[in-house]
Amino acid sequence: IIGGQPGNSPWTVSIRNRAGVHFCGGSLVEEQWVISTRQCFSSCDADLMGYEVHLGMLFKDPGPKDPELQTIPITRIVCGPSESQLVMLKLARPATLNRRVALICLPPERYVVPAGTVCEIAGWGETRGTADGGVLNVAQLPVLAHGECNAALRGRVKDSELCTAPLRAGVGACEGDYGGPLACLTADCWVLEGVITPSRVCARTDQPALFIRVSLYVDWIYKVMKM
Amino acid sequence: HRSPLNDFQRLRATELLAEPADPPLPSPEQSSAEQCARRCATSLACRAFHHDWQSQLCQLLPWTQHSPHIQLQKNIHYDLYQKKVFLRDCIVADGSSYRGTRAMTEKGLRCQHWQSTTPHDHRFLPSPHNGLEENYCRNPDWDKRGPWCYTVDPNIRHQSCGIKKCEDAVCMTCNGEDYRGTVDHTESGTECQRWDLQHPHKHPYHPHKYPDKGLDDNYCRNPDSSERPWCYTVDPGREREYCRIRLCTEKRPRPLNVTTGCFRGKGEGYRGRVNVTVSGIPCQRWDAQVPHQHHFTPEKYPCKDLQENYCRNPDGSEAPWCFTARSTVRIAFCFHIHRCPDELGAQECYFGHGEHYHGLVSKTRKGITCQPWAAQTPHVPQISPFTHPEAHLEENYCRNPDNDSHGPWCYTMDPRTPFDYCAIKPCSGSAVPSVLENADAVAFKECGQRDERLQYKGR
Repeated sequence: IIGGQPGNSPWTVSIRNRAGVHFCGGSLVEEQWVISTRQCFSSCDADLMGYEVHLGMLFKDPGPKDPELQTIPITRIVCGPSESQLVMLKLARPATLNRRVALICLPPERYVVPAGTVCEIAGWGETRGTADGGVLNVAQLPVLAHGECNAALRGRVKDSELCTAPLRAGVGACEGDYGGPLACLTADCWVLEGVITPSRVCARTDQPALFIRVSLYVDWIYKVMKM
Repeated sequence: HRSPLNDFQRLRATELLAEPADPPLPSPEQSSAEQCARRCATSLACRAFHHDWQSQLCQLLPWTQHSPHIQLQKNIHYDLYQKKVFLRDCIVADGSSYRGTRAMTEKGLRCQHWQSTTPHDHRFLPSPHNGLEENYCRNPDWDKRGPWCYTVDPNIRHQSCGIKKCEDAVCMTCNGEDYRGTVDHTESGTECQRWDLQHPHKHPYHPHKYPDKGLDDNYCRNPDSSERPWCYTVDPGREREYCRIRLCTEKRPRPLNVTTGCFRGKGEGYRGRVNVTVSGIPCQRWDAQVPHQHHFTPEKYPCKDLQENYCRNPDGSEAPWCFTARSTVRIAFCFHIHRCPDELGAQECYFGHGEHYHGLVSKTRKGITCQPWAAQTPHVPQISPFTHPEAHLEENYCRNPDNDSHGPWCYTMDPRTPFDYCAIKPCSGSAVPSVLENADAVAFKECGQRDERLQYKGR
């Protein structure tokens, strides 16, 4: 996260490959399910044997004796509808919810986040020197109205994308944060409104940032978990 | 520090089926796989053993998969361990330990049975110790040329069998990532440690964690994209060492999935020209060692196209990557390169959500065949012709019985994929109302777990 600060985001998970290297983020929506982005995975039937999620830690590389750290293997990947760029990851066992690990709510189907809502991104990705890259960083970004966003990006914004306004200070997600959450506090609930996807440039000061609009795929999410 | 299992080749979830033996086989005994291997290794009659990993029962066997009237069969309860000497079709050193079943000379002559003294009389008669079985090629006199036999041609007394050395039998291409031969010693002659053991060296390359790397037994492999195949050694003072394996002289195979504008899978075939990380840092040239020293040089990895400073994936990482030109950031993935589309082209189209689609498409967008709606395997359906009789759930055609907003779908014949959407797209002009047109205010009535936000307390 560029332009952020160390913080707490108990639904943000670190996705690790077989070598134990963090390569993407995700969000815990059920005790045994994580949402992330398709871009992070080689295919919809990738063999994820040896891949894990790490939860409950603040440090990117906590010690093995960190009492809060939970390490859970990933057993399955399910790709979302075409153009959603979402994946759901099933965990080998449920995560234990505690003060460091929590679920994030899903929005109502097709819910549109009001413009101006201040939401939060979180991740262990690249900070470009703006913060400590060894801990979880969070940053606030305001939601931009779709019309304004479309104008700024010359009509290239899809309904399935959610925009946040660019900040002069240069705030945004970067490599290593992809798949992580855009969480918005609504009526005392933290709700997963967006998923971070790769962009060509991180934290632009002159263009909105785009996220996957989760509310368009909530029906699919529930269907996968039910099936 | 070698394990007795080093002499065996393991086949998981497999057993050897034989006709009832006379005399019958000894009863299984309780022991670990290593103890069983030790017993079998010291028994002349034993050539293999079954090990029941749940009950820790072990049964010694006098045959292998190459024995007459013996066949392999899947059995989840057993692992089958067979002595390597009876399975190898190559030789180690002079081949005096060769116990394979080659029975023809290098010039195509059939071998004479060792038990027979015609057409050629000889002194190499079979015994329980010398392995002179049937008419198989053997090397009872440590001939430098390797295993040989007497021939059935009265004019040619004996001839070499021309069996290759194991290090030459299977060659490797590129850096040997795909090498699956049977070399199990390093270039200094040290025996390799088994990949499924953690002694004498602990290591992260568990076979079950890397199922695509071929980490079988103690054979030389290259699971980490080193320059060439290697192994952990049985010498506690030497953790790992390269193996000597012949480089194939045939033309180098073209990598799969070569792309330039996008990448497929993990992007190992990506040959595009993106050379900047997503955070704007230029990539370091592959032929440079500054600011980051590394071993991924173009000369050592000739198949990986490590040109200039382009994003590449020479080591099977998640995506193309590069060393960066900034000293504080060693490596960055190039996730900003788009993935190539990997879905089937739409074969038909549907209106609305496709709830009235009654077409004949029966494949998912990934090309997997749909499961018949009335079937119970591989997936037990929650929606079927019985639960939804009005939904026209015929055969295995794509349908939308639950008005899924993402279109027609089906259960699939892939056991790992319960359901998926189909190779059908919305018909042009069939617009579902935009989510932005009906943005009603929503009152949140329920709440998830309240965040107990902690103040970050510093280090």
